[in-house]
Amino acid sequence: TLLGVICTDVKVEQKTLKKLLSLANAGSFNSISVDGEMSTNDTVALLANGAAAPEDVAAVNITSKTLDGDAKALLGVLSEVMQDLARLVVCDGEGATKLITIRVRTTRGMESAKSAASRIARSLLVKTALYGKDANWGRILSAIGAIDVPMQEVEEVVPHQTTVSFAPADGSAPLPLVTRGTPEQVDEARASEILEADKVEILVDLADGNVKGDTVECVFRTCDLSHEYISINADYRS
Amino acid sequence: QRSIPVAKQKYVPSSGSYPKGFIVGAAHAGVKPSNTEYDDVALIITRKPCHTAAVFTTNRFKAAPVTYSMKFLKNNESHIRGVVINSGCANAVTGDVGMKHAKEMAAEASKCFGDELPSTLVMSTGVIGQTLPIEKIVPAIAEAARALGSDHQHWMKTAQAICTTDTFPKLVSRSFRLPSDPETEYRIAGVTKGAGMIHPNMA
Repeated sequence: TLLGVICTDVKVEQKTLKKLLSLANAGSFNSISVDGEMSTNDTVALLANGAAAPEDVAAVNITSKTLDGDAKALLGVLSEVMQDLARLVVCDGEGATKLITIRVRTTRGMESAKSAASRIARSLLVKTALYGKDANWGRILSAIGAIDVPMQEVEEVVPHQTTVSFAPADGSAPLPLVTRGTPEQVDEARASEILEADKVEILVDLADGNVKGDTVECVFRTCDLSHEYISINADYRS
Repeated sequence: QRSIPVAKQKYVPSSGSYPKGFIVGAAHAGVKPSNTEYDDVALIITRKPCHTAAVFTTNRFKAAPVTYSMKFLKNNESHIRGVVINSGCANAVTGDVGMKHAKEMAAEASKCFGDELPSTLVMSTGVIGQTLPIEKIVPAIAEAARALGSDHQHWMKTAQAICTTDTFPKLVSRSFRLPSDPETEYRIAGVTKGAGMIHPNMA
């Protein structure tokens, strides 16, 4: 179960508070997974008491369709705090030894990016391969191919436009594994080096070479799956 | 307090900047029989009731505190005093008695602040399918209400008290300014918990 309480002393108009929480939650707590299990108790509350606001300062509110001014600044701070908290949850995943950041880019809308990222994050075989430091890209493709986004007219996943790489969290050069559906000659030594670290990124482009549409990116965080997860949960009795 | 594995200590802050008007605290109830020493009840309170928003699980078997808080928030979203939280038992799949216990937690928390009517949200986490030891939790809420404070130690104790299989308390805080009012320093702080049964899809 995920519980969260965020408190601020800013004065915020009620509807705006709900909107800001919903937006910040989408990119933080709703973009993580430890074991793919949704709890019966997940709750995150945001309280804004205005205690630091001078009397004459108006409440932060969303005045236009696009967020601007104070509302945009407050969303930035709130998103940062919630993403930091969400990351701490994944770092502490039961039995976790690695923080895995999955970045899925596509021109076919955020929903299919998120569905693919979430599907990779829930793959027991991807998570166990990463625990074993195995650059098993076949399992990543298999997970992507199984996404359950209702098939629209436009294919969500096109094998010859799908590119997958591993990247170290230190920002150095990614290691291509599959480019537009064709496997690369993987540099095993480099792969092992990347997978030795406690932070790994999986980069997926679902529309590599597709020129139509704007590219969106979903960032989803998960952890690897170890023997310890089973030990902890084999005896957490109801 | 629980010991924190060396590898995880880098995630635990040693100080923070905490928002004005919020007081927090924790107490030991012994919700799980095996817990004989650690705090497992927490209160996060604002001196003046305030605007509040929340997102909840979309799991169809919503726990009693979720159902209670969803309903309560719908009718009181601009006038919330805070949140009362227990760890060790989820109060989930517990039928009518579970809802009764969630209400008792809210009533006890509100009573501590002289609020005639309930004014807090309720959260629970832990084992599913067991009823809350409410007779232990109610006095612990009163004890937590006597132990409230606004410094880093109080926020840290609160973050610790809501943990279940977590190996370290999760607490983040920031100070910031807003473009329209650069003279004023504002602050934000958040606590969270979670280590298993984690794939939220809250709305």
